[in-house]
Amino acid sequence: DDAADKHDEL
Amino acid sequence: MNIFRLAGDIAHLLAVIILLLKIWKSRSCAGISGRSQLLFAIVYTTRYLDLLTNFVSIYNSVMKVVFIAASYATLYLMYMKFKATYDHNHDTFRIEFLLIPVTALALLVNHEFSVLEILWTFSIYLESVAILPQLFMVSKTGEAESITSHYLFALGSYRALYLLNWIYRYYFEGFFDPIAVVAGVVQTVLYCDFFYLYITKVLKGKKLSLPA
Repeated sequence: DDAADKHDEL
Repeated sequence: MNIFRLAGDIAHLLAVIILLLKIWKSRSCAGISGRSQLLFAIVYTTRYLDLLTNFVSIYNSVMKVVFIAASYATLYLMYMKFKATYDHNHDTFRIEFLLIPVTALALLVNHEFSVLEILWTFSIYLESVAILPQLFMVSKTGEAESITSHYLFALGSYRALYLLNWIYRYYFEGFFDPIAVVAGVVQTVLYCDFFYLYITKVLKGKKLSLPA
């Protein structure tokens, strides 16, 4: 989900 | 993880390493804006607080730690170890003109009104303009050493590659984060003038100097 994407990208 | 994202991360890592090596090898931080470096340290600190709350992958955690550590190491070299070489007379961009509007915007335009989310948004907005003191310094002195140009090129390429990553993800994963994308576009646009000079001058072996 988008919340996880946020933590994935640097 | 797609190729654009990976290339972006590598460019980012390369930029940080080039800067540290430049300062360490020449024992000098001449031509580097301490104010931009201070802003980058704030950017990484506020964005990567999620190291404490979310685990994504080893790659993700290592990169975040490296970016935080490198930004503080750069500040240490500039403001402590090689302080005498810091060209503060030319580093005069008023960072409160960036910090105040960016803070206001992060409080107004965010995904969720929570502390971590607002700090993440703040860091995205701040990163988009954090290079301005450095670009201002280059324009003020009218030139930059080649190694500083390589640093700026790698750092600017990183967000441009992230833009390609977001286009890819929009088409293939249905992912779209307007805050990151708009800030990323602003960040990349700020480098355009520099990219032009880099390609037309530095890559042809000339020093980056601005017309008087």
